[in-house]
Amino acid sequence: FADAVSFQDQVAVLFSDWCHICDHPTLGDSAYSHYIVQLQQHGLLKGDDLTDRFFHTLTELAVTHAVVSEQVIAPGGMSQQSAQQLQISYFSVDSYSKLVTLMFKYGVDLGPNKGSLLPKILSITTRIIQKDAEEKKVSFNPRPYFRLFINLLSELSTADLHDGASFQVLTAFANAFHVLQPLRVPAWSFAWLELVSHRSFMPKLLLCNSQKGWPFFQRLLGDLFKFMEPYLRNAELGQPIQLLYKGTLRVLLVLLHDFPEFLCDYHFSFCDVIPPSCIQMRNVILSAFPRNMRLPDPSTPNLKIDLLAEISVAPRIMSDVEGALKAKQMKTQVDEYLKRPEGSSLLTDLKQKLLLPPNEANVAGTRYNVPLINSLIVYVGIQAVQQLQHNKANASASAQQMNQSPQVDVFQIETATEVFRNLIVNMDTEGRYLLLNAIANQLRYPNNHTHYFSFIILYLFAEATQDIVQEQITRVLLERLIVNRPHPWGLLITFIELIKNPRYSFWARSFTRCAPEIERLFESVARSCG
Amino acid sequence: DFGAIGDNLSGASVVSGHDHLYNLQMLEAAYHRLPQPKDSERAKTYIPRHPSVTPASYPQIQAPIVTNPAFWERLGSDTLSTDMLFFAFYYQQNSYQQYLAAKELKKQSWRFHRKYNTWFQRHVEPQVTTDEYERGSYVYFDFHLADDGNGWCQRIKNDFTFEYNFLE
Amino acid sequence: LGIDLTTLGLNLNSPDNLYKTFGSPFSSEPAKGDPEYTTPACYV
Repeated sequence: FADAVSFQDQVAVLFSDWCHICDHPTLGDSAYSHYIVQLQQHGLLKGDDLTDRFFHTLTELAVTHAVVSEQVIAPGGMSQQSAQQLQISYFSVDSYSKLVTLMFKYGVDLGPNKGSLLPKILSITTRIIQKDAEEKKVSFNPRPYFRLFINLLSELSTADLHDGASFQVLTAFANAFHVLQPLRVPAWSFAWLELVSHRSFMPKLLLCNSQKGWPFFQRLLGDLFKFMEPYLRNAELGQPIQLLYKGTLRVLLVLLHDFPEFLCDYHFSFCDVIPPSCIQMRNVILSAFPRNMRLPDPSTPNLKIDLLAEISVAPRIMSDVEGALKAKQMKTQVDEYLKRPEGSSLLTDLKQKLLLPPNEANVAGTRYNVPLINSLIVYVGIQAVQQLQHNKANASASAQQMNQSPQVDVFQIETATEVFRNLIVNMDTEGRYLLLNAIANQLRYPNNHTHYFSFIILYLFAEATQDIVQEQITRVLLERLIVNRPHPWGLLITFIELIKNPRYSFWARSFTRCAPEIERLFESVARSCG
Repeated sequence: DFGAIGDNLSGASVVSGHDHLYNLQMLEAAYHRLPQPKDSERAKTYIPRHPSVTPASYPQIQAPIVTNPAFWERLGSDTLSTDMLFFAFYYQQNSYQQYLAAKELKKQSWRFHRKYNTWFQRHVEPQVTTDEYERGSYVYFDFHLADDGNGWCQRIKNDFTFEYNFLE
Repeated sequence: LGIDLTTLGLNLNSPDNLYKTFGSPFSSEPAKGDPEYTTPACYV
């Protein structure tokens, strides 16, 4: 085996033998297991470097023999990006994947501390795909690799979801897909999304082992959003990115319908990587609510939000809310400020801290560190809500105070609110927009974050001394309401409160009548909100 | 172990060695090589339980319609249709057809008794119903081939107690 | 203004899970082949 060329030739002979066995109408399990025993006797399945080279060569052989002919069906030569119609025979890929699944089913053991077979084979396959894509670039053909993964997924992800082995299989694929994410292999993006959302993978990973697969899928969805972000941010949707975007929406709708709690629990990290302009896609995520929850119709007259049982329950947030704050070493300073505002310098240069260095601003397409703003707003909000609940628990009387005029609330959460007020006053239009977005992203199903942030955004509207602030708050809410459905429940009840409650004298604001179409727009949205 | 794993989602992606334009070009190329439906279709290997050679004029593979749930839902509750359901249930075990047949039998108010491996249907409302069981007259499908060649028919069992812990 | 999501070929009011017949993100064709099913051991 020392000589690479003869090694390749020998593996080619072995592979050809295997294909003949697969092709034979009556050969079955005994022939298969005999062949695998022979491989073991050749020392090819010891989990060492030879094993790697063996599977590497097999994979390349299987893929190479897959593409039989590439017919150019559109006029013009290969140079133009015409839709090549590939006539592909998958016999070689199917034979190879059959060999892998049989090894898995026969429990081929690579020996002590050699890890298990599947992760090894998947890592070899991911390396080949990355290398092939790098070398071939626009000529890279994803389909044989797609076929290989579909075969392995369909065979190896058993129906029994509670079996630990099944979870290992699914996470091995999840790790492989993370390595092959679109940012790393963009020419594989469509095949990637097909596989990640495949019914042999996505539902199984989300259903198995009491949600242990959720962080893996959250990471994959984040990989997809990160890839699309630069193109969605400027809404420059050529056909390819538009197809990927629509495909993403379809996957999100399946998640919204079948796994809403997953979207609920990870909304925070998804909002970090979905650009602010992507309002409808973000609304799909923010509209998710636990299946056992019944949402009262937001347009119910005199709806008493405060009396809803769920409104005082904290939502489950599985994302790392504090991560961005910690990364900027700001969490300690924020904690100290919330405990003892006097003497803290947090607010003096807070806006500066939220800006990106110029070089990063170019890449990010904004001067602000959006994940840091999101982290700061939600972290401060969580502290305030906990403080409120703490006070409430201590003095039952304060329960009434909660519903008294905002002054009393403000007193209890003055420090937290001061952070929002400081930013609203000191930030420029772009910064304020991102701040208000971070708040509006918490207006979801009935929970105590929705309640708190709804109160905060209305309070900021009432306390604003500049028209531009009230206009921007209105814009942030309105742009989320005028897009096609779905619309998050918390957003609807906040906007209804804004336009109905005389305390905000909304209709007296000049910007509601600044142009006939704007006036009509407000009226139509007000009507649709009942 | 529920926390976010691996790299935090926020922040500039550190994974890509390429710029946006390159990625868009590669995506464009991928757009012309989308996976096709046939790339996922796996040859349906129907392995007959007891393969035997039949004249070539006989169908050699399953008719696709038997894997279509709508076909099973349309089977009525007349004897012939019900017998088809029982045939699929008892003679195509561990197959999608058995699953669909069981689903349809249940919809037609048959209940599977785990101890007797037999489907029962209430002939009249049960005389006694408790949390543990119900007792009354039931029709049941006798799939045994009795030595007098009978069997494979529906019989009535009076005063039968159906214990719920045998209900599948 | 986004798109009318009901035109993406998914029955969002379906009482059943959508994932069982979800064929592809890029086509509204339902999935082919036997959907997932399990039969209890006592059926065999």
